[in-house]
Formats: sequence, C-alpha cells, structure tokens
Amino acid sequence: EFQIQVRDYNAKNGTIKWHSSRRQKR
Amino acid sequence: EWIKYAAACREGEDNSKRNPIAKIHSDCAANQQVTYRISGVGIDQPPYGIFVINQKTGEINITSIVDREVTPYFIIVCRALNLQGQDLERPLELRVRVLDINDNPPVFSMTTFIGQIEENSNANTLVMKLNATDADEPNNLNSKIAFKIIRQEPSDSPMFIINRYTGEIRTMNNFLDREQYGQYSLAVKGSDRDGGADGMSAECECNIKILDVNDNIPYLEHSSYNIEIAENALHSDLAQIRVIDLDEEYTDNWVAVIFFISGNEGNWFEIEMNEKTNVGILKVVKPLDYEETKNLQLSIGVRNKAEFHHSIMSQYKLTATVVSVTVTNVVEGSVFRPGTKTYVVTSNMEANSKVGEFVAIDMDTGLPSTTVRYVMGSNPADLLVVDSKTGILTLRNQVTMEQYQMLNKRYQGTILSIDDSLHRTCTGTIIIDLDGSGWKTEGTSTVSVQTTKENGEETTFTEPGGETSSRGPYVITDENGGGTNGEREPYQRPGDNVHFGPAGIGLLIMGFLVLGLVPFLLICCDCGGAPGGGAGFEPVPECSDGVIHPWAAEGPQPAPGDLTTICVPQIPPGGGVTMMECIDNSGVYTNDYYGREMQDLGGGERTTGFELMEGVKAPAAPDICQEYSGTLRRNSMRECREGLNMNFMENYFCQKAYAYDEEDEGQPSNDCLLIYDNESIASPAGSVGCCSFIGEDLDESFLETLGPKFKKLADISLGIDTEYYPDPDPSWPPRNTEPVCPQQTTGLVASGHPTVSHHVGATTVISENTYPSGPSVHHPMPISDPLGYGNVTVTESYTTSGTLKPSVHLHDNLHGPNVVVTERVVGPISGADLHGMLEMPDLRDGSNVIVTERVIAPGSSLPTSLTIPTPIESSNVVVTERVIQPTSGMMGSLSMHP
Repeated sequence: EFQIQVRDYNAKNGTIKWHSSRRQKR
Repeated sequence: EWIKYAAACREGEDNSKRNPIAKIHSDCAANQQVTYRISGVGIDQPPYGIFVINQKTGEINITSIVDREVTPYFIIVCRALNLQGQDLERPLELRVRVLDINDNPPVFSMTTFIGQIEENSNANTLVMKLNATDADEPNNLNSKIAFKIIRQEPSDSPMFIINRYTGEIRTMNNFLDREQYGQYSLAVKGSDRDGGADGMSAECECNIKILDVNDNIPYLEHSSYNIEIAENALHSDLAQIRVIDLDEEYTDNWVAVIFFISGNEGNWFEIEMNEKTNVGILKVVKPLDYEETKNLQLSIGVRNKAEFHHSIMSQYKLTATVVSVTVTNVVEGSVFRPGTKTYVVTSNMEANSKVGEFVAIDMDTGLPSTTVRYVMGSNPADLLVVDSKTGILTLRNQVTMEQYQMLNKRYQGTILSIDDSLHRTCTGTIIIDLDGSGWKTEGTSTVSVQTTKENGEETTFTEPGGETSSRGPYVITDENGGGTNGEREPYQRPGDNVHFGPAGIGLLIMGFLVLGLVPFLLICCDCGGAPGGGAGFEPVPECSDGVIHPWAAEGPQPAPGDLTTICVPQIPPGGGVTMMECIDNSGVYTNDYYGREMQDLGGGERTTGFELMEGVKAPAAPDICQEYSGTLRRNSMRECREGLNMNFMENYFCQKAYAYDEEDEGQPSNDCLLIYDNESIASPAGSVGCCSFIGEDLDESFLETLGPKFKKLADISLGIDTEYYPDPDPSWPPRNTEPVCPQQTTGLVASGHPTVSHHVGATTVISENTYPSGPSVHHPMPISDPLGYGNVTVTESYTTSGTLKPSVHLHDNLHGPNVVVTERVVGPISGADLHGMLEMPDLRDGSNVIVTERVIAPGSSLPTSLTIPTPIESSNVVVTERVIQPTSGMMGSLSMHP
C-alpha cells in the first residue's frame, strides 16, 4: 500500500491526527 | 470522485509551524529501503522549493510563504523509489490547497464612473452599475464586495441608492430636477468581506448628469402687446415677442413655438421664431385695409417645440396673450377697380352710342371719385370717347370693316383718371373683342363682342373607367335633347345602360351550370353506402365523431372531462421540454462562516466549530441540465449531477480543519459527512440510493459517538456488518415508526410540517427499517417505490429527549445520542403526490444531501431556534443536526423553518 496522510490540526491535546483519504460507497 | 483530504496552507503566513503538512508511506519500506520523492509545481517547477520532503521518512514540509492569488493550489506528485531509483509504487498526487486571506482590496474598474439619468425619473430607476473586482478567492467572503454611497454632492438630500451587492445605482425618488442640480457626484466605497468592518475598501467617484425633460411650461415676456401699423403696408419685423422657458437652452424643450389662437383669420400676420434667442418676430405678410379693419385683436399662445413631459402634461393650460393691432389710415387716392373692363358693342350702334362707363373709385371712401378727370390713353382706331367728368365711354363713329381688320378683331385701349390735387394718375384697361361672324363689308352686319373670361374654364369628367381627365370644351348632352350644337358625340354617362360582355355572359352560364350540378352530385355520392366502391367520399359512421380522434394520435382515450384537467408540468424559464433539472454548482459560498450562526450558538458553543448556515449558494449563472422523468433517466441523472460538488467538499474539509485549529478549546472531531446520492451509478435497482460516509480512516472508534441514525448509515457505508455491531441504544429507534410523541414532533415542525408517519413508511427505509434491531436486517431492503425510481421523498423529524425517554437518552453529553435529529432525504420529485402529505421545500434541483452531525458542548444553553436552510436551487443540501443537552427538558422553544 502506498498512501498519503494529511495532517489534521484539530487535536488540541498534543496529539496529531492524520487523515487518509477514504470514501466508501454503497 | 473519491473524496480526498487535501492538505492546506494559508497564504501570506508562515506555515512551517504546521509541518509536516503530510507524509507519505509505502509498505515496501518494511523490507527494503525506500526513497520518497516529490515533484511538481512548487517543488521542481516554479516557484521552486516551496515543498520539501524527507526522503527517508516521507514527511513533506512547506518552506515558504505562498500566495493564493499566484498559485491557488499545488499538486505534489509523490513517488516511492528503491535503491535503483525504480518506482516501487504508482505515483500518488497530493493536492495542497492554499487558503485565502483577505489580502486584496476591491478594485474598481474605473476611477470615475459617468452616468446620466433624466430628471423626474421614477424612483428606483437604474442609473448606472459600478463594477469592482477583488483578487481574493472567488465565492469567498474575502472577495465579496459590498457597495455603499458614502458621499453625495450636492448633499441637500440623498437622491440615489446603491445595491450593495450588484453595484447598481438607482434613483431614490422621482424628485430629480435638472433645473435645480444638473449634476451629482457620488463617492462610493466598495468593501470586501461583504462590507464587514474587517474588510478592505476602495473608493470611486460617480458623476451623474441629470438630463433635461420638458417639464417647464414656456410663457411670454409680457402679458399683452399693443402694435400700430399703417394700412397697405408689409412688415418683416413688426414686433419681437420674447419667450421665457426654464428648460435647457437651445433644446427643443426650450425653443418655443408661438401660434395664433384667433384674430388672424385674414392671415395677415406670421410669427417667426429665432431659435437662438427664443424671440418670436411678428411679421405682416398681407396688407391690412384701414377702410375694412381699423382695429384688430390677435390672440396668441405659446408652447415648446418638444412635447411636454408627462409629469406636467396635465398642468399645461393654453393661455392666450392679446396683441392689439391698430391700423392707421393712409390717403390712397382713386384707382380703377377692377382695372380692366370689357364692353359689348352691337352692330347697330351708331356714333355717340354709349358703350359703358369706367369710373375710378376713391379708396379712402369707397365711392366713385369726384376729384379726378378722365382722358383716353391708348385708343386704337380712335374708336372710343370718354367723358372727362363722368367716365362714360361712347363710340366716336360706327365701326367699319376697315377698323375691324385693322384692329385684328380685338380692341384694347386705356383710360386715365387724373387727380390734379394729388398729382396721381390711374390707368384702366378697356377691351372690346370684335367677332367677325355676321360682319358685312357693307358695314351693316353685327360686330359681336363677347366677354372673355380671364382664365378659361375647363370641364372635368369622370370617365367610365374611373379615370379622371380634364377636357376642354366638351359639350354636355341634354338628355331631353336640347342644348347641343351637334358638333361632337354626346358623352355617354356611366351607368346609364348596362351591357354584358362575352366574359360576363360566360360567367353567368357557368354559374347556372354549377347550380344544376350540385343536386346531381348529391345524388351520385352515396355517403352511407358500402365502402370499396372506388374513389369517393370517406364514409362517416353514424353516432361517432368521425375518424379524427379527439385525444390525439396515440395514447389512451381520456375519461370524459379529463381534457380540462391535463396537468402540464411547469418548465422553468429557459428550459426545454424536459421535466427534471438540476444545477451544477461551480462554486460554493459560505456566507456566514464565522458569522451569524456562530453568534447564534453563543460564546460557549463556539468551540464546536462552524456551521454552514447558508448552505450552498447557487452561482449566478448556473448550468442547468435537464433530465427526462421516469425510469430511463438513471444514467443521465448520474451524468447530470456528476456526484458531489468537489469545490464544496474541499472547502468544507479545509475550513473545518482550520476552524478547529484556531479554536481555543479542544473538541473531538465528531464531524462526518453522510452523503445521500440518489440513484447514482451502481445503485441497485429498487434501492433508495447510495449513501456515502466520509470519516476517519484509522480510528473508527468515533462511531461510538454518533447518533444512531448516523451510526447506522456509517455502518452501512463502511461495510460493517450491522448484525454484529453493538447496539448502544436498544431503544433506538422506536419500534413503531409512528411518532411516539406527536405533540413534541408537532412542536418541532411548528412551521406546519405534518407529522411524518406511516404514510411514507414504505419509503422511510434508510435507517428505521434497517437499524440493527434484529439479526434479520442487514441491508436496506428494496422497497416498492410507488412513484417510480427517483421519486423518493423522505423526511424524518424525531426526538428522543425531554419527556419522551429521558432515562435512555441522558448519556454523556459529549458522546450521548442526539436529542434532536432532523434529517431530510430529498430526491427528485417528479410526482406531486407527496406534496400533499409532506410540506417539503421543492428540492427538485438538489442532488446531494449532506448531513452534518454536531455535538454541542455540555453546559450550554439551548439554542433558541433550530433553523434548516431551504436551498431550493442548490445542488448540495446541508442539513444541520444538533445535539442539545436535554437537562432542561424544555424543547418547546425549538422551531424549524422549512
């Protein structure tokens, strides 16, 4: 797997959250 | 179509504190050394070096300040290489969006705008439109310009208004008066951020010229005029009459026309206008006779060359100005009037026979003059003698053949009247025509003298062909047989007799033949006979309407009376023959980001982020595509809608991220998106549609914090088998799909929504029927759509708070189930049946429904209102869901605005 994670800044407690793109469809 | 998180950076500031903005990773790094590389604009293409990557860790950093107006976004191509420089993975693209800041002021297209408007124009008349641009991001508050008039000269009273959004300047009232102010100057300010205090501004000037209309009635300088003129005299400049008019000089609104109302019946006078001075020059073009007219009263009026403006048309009243004319007497003496006389001389007139008299008239008295003496002037053949006192003409001698020949059959002499006191002489002409008929050489025959008319008359006839011609001495035939000299053919007057030509006779015969042929044909044509008799009339069966079906060529015959109740779908303007339309938004504008809605939530609730209150605004000129209704539209519907509006999605994510980033209080990211996509591609036939769920990728524990409806939808979207998913709230939803608390539901939909109940239960399958209340339910069940595919309208409003089930729903406020959930699923509506049951806004144009779940921090007060936007023409519908702390138990203040 080759993926890009984008940093999310909404975490204020010191942790950094990373988002991967994802969309599931049904 | 895949929704991807886009990295974001903000223009004009140091974004390095956010580094690394992204990182890439390949699983190949587990067993070999991987080198990560990036390329693209901002890396190895100008502007260079904006982004750098740690080749070993894959972390991507931003190094420079970027300008959105130069590069709105970057696309970083990420690669993973082995030691030999070979790609281990297919390259990925990372989109880095540059968030806009308000670093560009509005710029007016002109420093001075010039416009003009007629005075007395109605209020709200468009004068001009200002144009300004803002280089900041389109469809963003930073580029939303609000116009405002900040100054007006003259500043007596504001006369213009400006549309803050369009820049249209219009009249405020209908009091513009050019005669008061011929020009206005406005200073207009354009401020971005919709005129907010934090916006940037620019100013421009507007010069508005007030155009003249004919709204002033002209009048004469004096109320009356007295003029004295001598008789028999002409004048080219008898008097000057000045006109006063307040309208614009030298225009037709100012130039006057003076006209006679009465008194000039003899057409003695004329008035010529000098259009440079607006002065009328009174002329005498026909001499006046003192003996006939000693005094004259002219009545004159004045108006403008141009029509009066409608605003004063009713005020104009014709005002007569009197011009008194006094005619003075002039001694004129005696004249022969008429100047020529013709006399009769018979053949038997002897010498001294009286031919006639020719006296001069005293022009001052109108009587035969008593002060003149008469002498003969020219007197050919010395034929006549005149009495010097009485003017009586007599024959000197009997006319002889020699005189007749010498005079060439015509005598013309003159008589003089001599006024010795005035030293004036007047001449009269005597004419005697000598006709040779009956003349005898012996001198006994008659000299026929006939009076010659001054101008020979002609007789005009109208010929039978209608052509009018003038002919000379035609002889009119007396029908009684008298009065003709027999020299010419008598003129046949039209209509005296009627003669038919050969063509007319032929037509008569034809007419009779046709009349005789009709009964013959009626006999021959057997309309009711058996068919197949060769060519003839089509038999029409009895008791029918004939062969033409009244309900058109195809389709069922309508029931009696149906013809008057055919429903014609309303086609929007510009539409064609199709019934469905949807709008592809090219941009999204969130007007109240950080705006009103934030204030509504109250200070303590701002920590929850922002809210897209205004929903999605359609662009000014949307692309309208249309679909056919019915089951055949599925694929074309898909093509039309093209899924979500990607701009909207990117905006949403980026702004959400920054909103959280800038908040003071930490708040878990509980936002997710549920996207209903009715009948998109891959939707199984019979399903309501597709539901997409976008959320965290790595951490799915957030599902615990979702409300049951969202959770269920998320489960379905994520492919989680709902059968094994723990039910956090077994009471959800009520087993009975009917509203369990009707009065409360009614309260929620106080705006008039009827209770959504079993009437639409068959279509309310999204959550309620598939909620894991039992192992038998796994997936949304295909439903029988009574309206056909695409005709699904589902709305649900329910509550679990308050007195309904407080013991169940009083959970942790942060993670508890929702108290009020409002959800609308809107699909294309081609049938009108549901409108009777559901008072839903007509969202035929909507293509997506986005449900945002929101968790409001505990301890907050209840919002006073729950508002649902009505984005009728948008392609994305944003539905806001709120979780409200149910401690107060007061829900009566909630209201929904459909």
